[in-house]
Amino acid sequence: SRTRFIETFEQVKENFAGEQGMFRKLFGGGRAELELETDENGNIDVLESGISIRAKPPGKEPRGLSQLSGGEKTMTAVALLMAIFKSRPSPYAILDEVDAALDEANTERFINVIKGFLDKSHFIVITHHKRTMMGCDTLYGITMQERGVSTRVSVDMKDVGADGTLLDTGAA
Amino acid sequence: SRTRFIETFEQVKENFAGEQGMFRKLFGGGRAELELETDENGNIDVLESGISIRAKPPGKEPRGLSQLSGGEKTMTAVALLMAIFKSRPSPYAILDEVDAALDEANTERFINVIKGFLDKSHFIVITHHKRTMMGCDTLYGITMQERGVSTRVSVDMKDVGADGTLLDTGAA
Amino acid sequence: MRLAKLTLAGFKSFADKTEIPFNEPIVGIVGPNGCGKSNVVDAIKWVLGDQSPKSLRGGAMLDVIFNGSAKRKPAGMASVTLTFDNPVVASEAPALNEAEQDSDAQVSEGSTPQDSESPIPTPQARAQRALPVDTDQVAVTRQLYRDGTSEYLINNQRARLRDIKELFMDTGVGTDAYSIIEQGKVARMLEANAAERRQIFEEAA
Amino acid sequence: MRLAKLTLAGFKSFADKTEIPFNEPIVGIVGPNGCGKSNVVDAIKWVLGDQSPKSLRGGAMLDVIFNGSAKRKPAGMASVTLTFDNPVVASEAPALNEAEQDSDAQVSEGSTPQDSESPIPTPQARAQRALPVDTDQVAVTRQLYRDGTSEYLINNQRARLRDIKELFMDTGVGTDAYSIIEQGKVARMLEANAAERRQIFEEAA
Ligand SMILES: Nc1ncnc2c1ncn2[C@@H]1O[C@H](COP(=O)(O)OP(=O)(O)OP(=O)(O)O)[C@@H](O)[C@H]1O
Ligand SMILES: Nc1ncnc2c1ncn2[C@@H]1O[C@H](COP(=O)(O)OP(=O)(O)OP(=O)(O)O)[C@@H](O)[C@H]1O
Ligand SMILES: [Mg+2]
Ligand SMILES: [Mg+2]
Repeated sequence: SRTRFIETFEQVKENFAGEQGMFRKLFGGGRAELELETDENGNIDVLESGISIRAKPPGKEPRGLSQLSGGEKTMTAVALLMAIFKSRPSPYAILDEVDAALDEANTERFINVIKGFLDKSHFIVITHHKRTMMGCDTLYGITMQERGVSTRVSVDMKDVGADGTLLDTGAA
Repeated sequence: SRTRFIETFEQVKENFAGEQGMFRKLFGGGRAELELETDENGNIDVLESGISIRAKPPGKEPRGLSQLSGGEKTMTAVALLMAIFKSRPSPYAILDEVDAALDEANTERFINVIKGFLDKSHFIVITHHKRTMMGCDTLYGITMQERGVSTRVSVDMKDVGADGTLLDTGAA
Repeated sequence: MRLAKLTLAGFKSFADKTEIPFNEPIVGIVGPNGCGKSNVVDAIKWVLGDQSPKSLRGGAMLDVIFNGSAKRKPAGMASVTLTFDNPVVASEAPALNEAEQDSDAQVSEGSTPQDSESPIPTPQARAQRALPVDTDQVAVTRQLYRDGTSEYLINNQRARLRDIKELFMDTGVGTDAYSIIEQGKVARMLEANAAERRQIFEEAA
Repeated sequence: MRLAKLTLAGFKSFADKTEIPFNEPIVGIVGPNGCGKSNVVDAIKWVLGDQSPKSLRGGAMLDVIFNGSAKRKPAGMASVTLTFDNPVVASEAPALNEAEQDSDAQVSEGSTPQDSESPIPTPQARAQRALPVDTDQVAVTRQLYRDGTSEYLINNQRARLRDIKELFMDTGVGTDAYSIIEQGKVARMLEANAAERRQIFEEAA
């Protein structure tokens, strides 16, 4: 399990922080790092040590993850997630309003990255953003025509208003 | 300070959970409760006891705050905030992407409630939602025309795309 | 192996039987606040064996059963079924000795009618499926009654939680950290400390 | 008393001097991810005396100084000024005895030129302002140099943090919980436990 862990870690590191990695794809440049933390004597114990992340959006010099903005943190987390996904694909991924903090340009990049994974898995994406909805192959609306009771309605892109609202579903 | 605390608490309770309170205004109905928690003997010690909140959106029977949805939690928190605001107005309020989890209908109600407070204070609202932008009296854009350096640009509503993006700011 | 559909009845706000098909690569779920979108995610976590009421946003496990609305009485039971496509994927067969080959061919001919398109497994290519159940679809069901009794089913046959866990071993399916991202949790991956992050990697390894 | 404008220079990503006027009831701040919107909120918290680097999303307090970009060198100092309107609000004057009235009238005539519209405070109505500084605007400034020295100024006169806190006593201005809601914190008010919630009430009381 030691070798398995190192192997996975190295793969994810490459998928996340490499030249063609997810971080550079989502940010259109910049640099990221993923390292196993050393202990106080400078040694790395593969089975125990924590994992540290550094993220540098293009043209910036942040002093740590805490200086990143809300949107930058989301994009970095999505890059890490997709890097793990790439090395250990799962038949499905469920993302519940992952795009809440993203502006339109980043939402666009997020959807484009997801589209690169469809050979191995499929995605279920819950969103309020019109741009994300446009990237989906099919949309299902969950509404409460009767108060307190959820029902599923089929939604066509043309039923979605410019701001992402479902037109005419008569939700209670 | 004991009487002062009780007085504030009672005022906030009325502003939050009363018939004309903020909760019913933001949810268009329903019922909320704000209570001082009793200790194991059933007594209330005003200076020590915690504060418990119950929220019941119209037509639903949630068993506690944890069953509320992301948007319902935000609206309940905003209702509480505005209730505190009403009893202890401050000259300004700064809200940083408070509307991130809200759908359009709730964003509309949120802005309308804020508009009811303008006699006592003014608001600074950071948002990506077009509907919130439309409720503002003036908009300032913060962009990075030069990578890594923030500048302020004036923004007219007509410069804002249907999905809330700033058109033509040439952000890096 | 892919998700085919989810069926809910009496689970949280889904009082009536509701089916959500997943027959496209990217399925979007949309709708107003508080209408039940995240309850769909909870349903998938629950049927895959999640044992923690807190992770299902409730106080007690019974909170997953529809507890009534303005016009409806509480339900007596919650039931969720997750159906997977489990097609035959012909794969390189390891050379089998004679006796084993014969008995194999007999078993699979008898137990399930193969799809007409997929070939009867010839002794050369052993029928492989992603899930160790010899059917084109696998339906996993979890039920909970008001009196607290609960049941798991695989293709309508009673099973235990251990069987469900074994069914999905090494397939990447499960309620672990990296394939289900709950609402509000995305930035938490970064805010977690180094040791918690390690947790996510270990699940992936 | 109202917020009039915020001026930043060398604070976080605001390398150049930037002014943000607040002359409307609802001011919206918009822009792409990572461009500096939340840094504006940090600037307001900082100038009002926030002492915690963590609450300003940094590691050390020096992290608030512009630390360079692809084309620029790090700045040597961060400076933020928050200007408040502090107009005279004529109010019911408690009846003053004769001697006190005379000395009062003299002081205010001499120290600052009153707005031409606002009446010279007559002995009946004592000139009251929301902030205990006798000027129509009050500018609060905080500066931090790379070598760690920091300064507070009120209307360009050196002051201490204690003076700033006293200036805003009982006005509702401050970095407390209910008038500044940081990004991602709104739902936390509900998730906090009962004791933490009490904290918010105490600040308001
Ligand atoms: N056992 C139950 N019975 C009935 N209703 C329930 C039950 N459990 C939760 N609910 C209701 O489900 C609603 C929450 O649904 P959910 O969290 O899925 O909303 P959502 O569509 O994700 O909304 P948002 O867009 O705000 O995130 C709540 O209003 C809650 O009262
Ligand atoms: N001392 C500093 N010097 C230079 N840049 C800094 C400094 N501190 C923070 N930054 C930069 O400021 C950016 C974050 O800005 P901020 O959090 O205000 O973004 P935002 O506009 O709120 O974005 P979002 O919409 O994603 O929330 C980061 O990219 C960070 O690198
Ligand atoms: Mg939700
Ligand atoms: Mg921000």
